Amino acid sequence: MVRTGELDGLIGMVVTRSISSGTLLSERDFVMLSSTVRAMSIPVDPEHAVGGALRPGDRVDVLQSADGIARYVLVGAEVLMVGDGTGGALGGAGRYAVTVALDAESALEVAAALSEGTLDLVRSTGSAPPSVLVYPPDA
Amino acid sequence: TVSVAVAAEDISAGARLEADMVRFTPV
Repeated sequence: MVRTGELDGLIGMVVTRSISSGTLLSERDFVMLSSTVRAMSIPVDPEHAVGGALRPGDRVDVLQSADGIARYVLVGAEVLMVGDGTGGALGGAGRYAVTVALDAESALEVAAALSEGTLDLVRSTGSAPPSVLVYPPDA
Repeated sequence: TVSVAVAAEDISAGARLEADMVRFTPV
């Protein structure tokens, strides 16, 4: 719960879920985006995103697969928000989407990956970075 | 009794929090 006096620290932070009028607010409902970090929503079906179980604060890797080749396009990105597909700012027209923090170059790579092939989001919270970035290795 | 924050209006995910989006209620 957010008490009187704690609100000032939350002003300007980004809301991580849609909140109905009258709902108690929690600090977990907010995330601070720095001025140097970009946020990008990745539209993906829940079955390609840990069954829809991702939550703000999770770390994810983004994989692209096409023509029998899979590669990592983003590793260890923080999940900022998860659109549940029911509408609102992130859900759009009923589409599930996961918003991640990334830099400008990574945003370009993800945008390019979105334009072709299939994307999968893999929860990597607490995991070591992958040692193999492309499969098959000689692709 | 303490006062806790509740949403004064419907707030969409992705919005930046502003003071007038919040009111306090005693619990």
